[in-house]
Amino acid sequence: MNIFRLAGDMTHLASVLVLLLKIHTIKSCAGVSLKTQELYALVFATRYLDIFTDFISVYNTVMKLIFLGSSFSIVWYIRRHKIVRRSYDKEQDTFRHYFLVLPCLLLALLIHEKFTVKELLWTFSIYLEAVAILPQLVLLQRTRNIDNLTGQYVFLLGAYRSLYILNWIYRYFTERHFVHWITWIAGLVQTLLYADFFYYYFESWKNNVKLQLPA
Amino acid sequence: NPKSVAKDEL
Repeated sequence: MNIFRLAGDMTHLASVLVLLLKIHTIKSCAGVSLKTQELYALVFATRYLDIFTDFISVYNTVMKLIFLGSSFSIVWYIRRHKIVRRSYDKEQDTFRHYFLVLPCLLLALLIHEKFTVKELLWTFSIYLEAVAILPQLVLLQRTRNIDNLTGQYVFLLGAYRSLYILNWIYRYFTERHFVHWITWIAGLVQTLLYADFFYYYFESWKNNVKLQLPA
Repeated sequence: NPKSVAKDEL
């Protein structure tokens, strides 16, 4: 485990815990896209199937359980919690996320490493994670301003993906371990999606103005 | 040969 990988996992953990804490504490999910949260819950559910069959390490298993638990908790809060659900912006969060799920499913059926159910679902989860943030970014554009916790959430997710790319580069040069090109491309696409958000996030932070995304 | 895909990652 290299520092990039550990830092990446920690920022990813922070992003979901920050979001869960915000929703639990202020009993509000204003600015949060339920669609993105549902997509992430699906990403984890289809990627962590091996949690019961392949034991890699305590760390690996514990982190998978935390990610599964937190992502499904966030979906539960927004859908079911009597107070939180009132602050969910149904009219604005209209991204048809099925338009993301189906192409990822088809792509996984076309491009994969092994044609086994577990591998297909794993590949599907890699593709889906790359685009899962889109409903959230669209919602942020629509609601124009970003309350800082949602901004932090997207920022931490972007940081986690960037660190994972550094981790893959590091592993390529040290362990002769190469990441399958499928994972490379999906990971790069995902990170690039954050690039413009990063630009506006830093601009607003530098000029100390409220973060505004251009329409 | 090196393992191909990062299955030990999250």
